[in-house]
Amino acid sequence: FPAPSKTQDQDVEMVQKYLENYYTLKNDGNQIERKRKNSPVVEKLKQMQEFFGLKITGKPDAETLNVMKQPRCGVPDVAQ
Amino acid sequence: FVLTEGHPQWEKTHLTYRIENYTPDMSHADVDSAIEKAFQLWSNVTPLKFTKVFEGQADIMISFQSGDHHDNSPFEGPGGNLAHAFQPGPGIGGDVHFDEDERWTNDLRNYNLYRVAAHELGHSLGLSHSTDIGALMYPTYFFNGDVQLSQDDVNGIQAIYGPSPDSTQPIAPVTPQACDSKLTFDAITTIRGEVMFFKDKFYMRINFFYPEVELNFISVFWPRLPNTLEAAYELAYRDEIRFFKGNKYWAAQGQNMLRGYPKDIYTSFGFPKTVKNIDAAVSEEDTGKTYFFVADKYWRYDEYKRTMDKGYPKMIAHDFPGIGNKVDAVFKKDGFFYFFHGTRQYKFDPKTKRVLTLLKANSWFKC
Repeated sequence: FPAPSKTQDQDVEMVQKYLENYYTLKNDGNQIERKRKNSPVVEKLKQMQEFFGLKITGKPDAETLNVMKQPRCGVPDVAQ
Repeated sequence: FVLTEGHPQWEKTHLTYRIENYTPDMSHADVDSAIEKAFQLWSNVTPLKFTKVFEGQADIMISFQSGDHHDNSPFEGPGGNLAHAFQPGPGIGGDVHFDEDERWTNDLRNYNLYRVAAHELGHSLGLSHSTDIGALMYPTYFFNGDVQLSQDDVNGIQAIYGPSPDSTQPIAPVTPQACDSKLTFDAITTIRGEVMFFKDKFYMRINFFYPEVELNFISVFWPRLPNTLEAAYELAYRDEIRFFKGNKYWAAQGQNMLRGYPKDIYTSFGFPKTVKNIDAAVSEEDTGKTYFFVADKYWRYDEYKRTMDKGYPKMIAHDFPGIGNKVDAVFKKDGFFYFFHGTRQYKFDPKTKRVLTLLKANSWFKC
């Protein structure tokens, strides 16, 4: 089914945590920062989408969220 | 494959490992066996040898931990992060931690310890995550019953330690690349308006709202299908897909495998016993006729009457001029047949019985 237009809040949290765990996103706790277009979240999302061969949108679309929900290894995908 | 940053590696080829504690989910013997088999995968293709010790500090310490276990990466409860391992080095280097909040098994249920251990030991030896979905070192968990190093994994570990001194190295599967000009297919079928290509244990899928070619394991959709299918076709009016290998075939509706399969092609379709397998198959929705291609001949089967039409088999070259004598795969779309043989694809018009275009087999992937 088409993904809901607005990513649910818990998905936002999941995206943030996933990128902190596996794509060395710094958690500076800055809510405003997260909303900005070229925020590090967007850059790290693109990095994750490229790693998994997904469409590189910088947005947490359904395909991207689906991969993030899959059980996986705890080692980061990019060098610390 | 990716070598861990800084290329850490063990300077010796004889390494020790110790299982510090055991999960209550499995017997000690099953845990020992899973870990031993996981080490064997890597020692089979390198000069490395692993010896199990029962006390003291081993090079690779293996343990089951929960939550924050005082290394730099706490576990977060069931699901998500299953395990982690540290790169080669002293102390915690090489160690493997499994999340005890997961259920560990030695079968198909989540999560198979042998499968996860095989991945984590790749980290213990100096590998990072691979972007090859067919590689053991791919980050996400997937298990369909067999655990083997892919060629990508072998290339990675041998880039660090070199090959095994024993010349007999196991054949490692290679993940197909959509834009490899030498790509060939085992089988192809339409499915609910899409086209699905099969190669070894993978499917490749194109759908028109998503430009990237989707590549994943066939068993993601149909866990009980064998690898390396030989033919497949869609029976649209029954919303069925039929998969062929050897003299057997399976049927599915969407992702649901239909009960009572596999059946044999002799009883179901009336093939003579001289036919050992089907090379390719395609069904015409408007006529209910299914064409089966076997070596240089083809049969036509009537899906409504459920009998083979009279006068068959006939020569492929006679009724499908220009496509050669052998077919690997075929599907029908927008009134045209697309025949595949090796890296060639023939767009064939059944009305005029002419080949309209000669294409590369992977032309649908817009490389």
